[in-house]
Amino acid sequence: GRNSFNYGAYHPLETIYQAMDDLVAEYPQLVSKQQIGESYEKRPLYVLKFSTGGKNRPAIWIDAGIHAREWVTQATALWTARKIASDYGYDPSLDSLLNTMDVFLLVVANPDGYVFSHTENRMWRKTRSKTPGSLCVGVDPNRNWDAGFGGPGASNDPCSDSYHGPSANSEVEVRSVVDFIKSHGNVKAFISIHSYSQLLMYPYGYTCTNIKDHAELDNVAKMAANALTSLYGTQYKVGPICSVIYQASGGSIDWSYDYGIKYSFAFELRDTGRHGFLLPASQIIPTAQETWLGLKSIFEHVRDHPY
Amino acid sequence: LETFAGDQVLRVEPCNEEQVQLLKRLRAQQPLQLNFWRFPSFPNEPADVQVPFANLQNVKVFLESHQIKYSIMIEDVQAAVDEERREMDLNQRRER
Repeated sequence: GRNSFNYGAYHPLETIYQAMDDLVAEYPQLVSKQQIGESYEKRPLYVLKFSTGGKNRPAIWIDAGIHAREWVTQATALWTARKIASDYGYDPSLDSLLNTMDVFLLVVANPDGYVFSHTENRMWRKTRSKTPGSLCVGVDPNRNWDAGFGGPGASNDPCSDSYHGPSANSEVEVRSVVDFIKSHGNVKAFISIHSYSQLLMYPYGYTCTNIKDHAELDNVAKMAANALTSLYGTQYKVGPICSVIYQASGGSIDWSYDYGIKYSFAFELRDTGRHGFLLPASQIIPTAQETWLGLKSIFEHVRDHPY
Repeated sequence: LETFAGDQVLRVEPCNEEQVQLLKRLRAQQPLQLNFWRFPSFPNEPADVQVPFANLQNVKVFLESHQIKYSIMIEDVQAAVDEERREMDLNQRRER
């Protein structure tokens, strides 16, 4: 881009938000910023909207970093934002997508947790909401969605890293996304970006039964994983959340699928080097580059299979 | 600012349902302050757990006494965090 922003580094929240503003300023015809709510600690929740015009077009939703410590996801989202903006007009596949659909990208889904992971505890995963009667802070925001809430694979202990919270949507970070998706009314794909162990998953996590679109989503995910692998050979495992990683209730893509958004997927980006989410900064851009190929493969399928 | 000097991340590989259940019980032990990076789920699926230095011996003894296979994924978490911090400082200076 025109500015000197370093996409190959990890940044504090303020720098990410500034980079989002810079992108909007650089591509005002394509990119805009919308605030969809405020975190528990009153930080704004911003989505970038990529749109070439038209009212209430079908849309693709992407969020990153709901688990605060998975820094490569927020970094990948920011890189992806610039990729979408800079490739529009040059990439026929992206052009045809954006000529019919909008893309919404929540770069930092859990800003309180992200700040806390930068300033206090690098291993922080949850929100920062307070639980009455407990000394422990925070809810796992990916156990807080209204999808088998409180079931297997979530904890009712406020001190646990997978605490599901007092009720579904109790976390304002989750509720804000739910409200946005519902009020939009025309979201056709919901993609959540995490990082750990290279997985591409689809519903369900709260139950180990197959969804009715299992065959199609499995096929889409395999195509996306192959596209991703083609760049650097990074191997992805593909399948439903329950069998690919573990049973987990209250997850975002289970909610989106049950809400009627057929194309619901979750990425777990690479941790080559066995560092978990402590991925060396030198791997941010390669991770983002390969992920982009996977995302584009999903975009193309969604674009070509309206429902 | 929380530090993790001497903390290790163990990759634990339960080979049957009984071992999975043992890991789930271990996870519920609050005094051990375990931070599961990947939760125990099914036999032959790895679980990754960050163990505070003070509890390393207890956890390793527990795993070994139940013949649960494990390896050390990260030798010293603080060293990894320090390296990351160095990279960020370097990158910030580079930008300026």
